Amino acid sequence: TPSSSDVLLTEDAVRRYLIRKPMTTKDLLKKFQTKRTGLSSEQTVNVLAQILKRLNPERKNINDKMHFYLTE
Amino acid sequence: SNSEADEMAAALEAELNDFM
Repeated sequence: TPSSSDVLLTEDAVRRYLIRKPMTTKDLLKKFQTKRTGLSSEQTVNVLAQILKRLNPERKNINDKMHFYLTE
Repeated sequence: SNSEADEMAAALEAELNDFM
């Protein structure tokens, strides 16, 4: 059963992270670890891909790694 | 594990590259 410590992989949660600071795909995946969301790896990848397609964040390279970010 | 995280990141980037 869900508890208050559960992490929800939602568009709103992703938006809040990307407004705060640029993040790589790995940074985002760390925020929504399967053991915290209860989703499978495949579900996590699919849901996060759909959310990022909708949000269509800006991209920039930092230390040769592609980062996503949003402005308010 | 770290390699699982790498695989997930690669899968996610592959999905996004088709779009972006």
